[in-house]
Amino acid sequence: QNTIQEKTHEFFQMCDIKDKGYITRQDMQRLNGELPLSPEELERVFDTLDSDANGYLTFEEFSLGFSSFVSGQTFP
Amino acid sequence: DPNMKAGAANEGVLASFFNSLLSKKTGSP
Repeated sequence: QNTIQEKTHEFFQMCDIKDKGYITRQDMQRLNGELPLSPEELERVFDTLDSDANGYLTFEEFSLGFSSFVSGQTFP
Repeated sequence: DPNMKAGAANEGVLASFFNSLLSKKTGSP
């Protein structure tokens, strides 16, 4: 559980480049060059994780998405 | 059900996203 929390935090910080405490659509688009996902796919990831659709992805929302991913997968 | 299909597609793209983050962090594909 701690490992998952640590990973969630690491990933959130990778996206939240300026350490704002939330991730914007622009932050997500910036990952385009770093991750093998198209801008459309990154947009879809953002929309899926941003459960209240306010345009800001909080750590809680991000964490929820990551938890559901982990629970549906075999974690290495 | 189109909603279920969209949900499955979103799960797929989320899995790709988190898998990519994991690979990036560990340095393995």
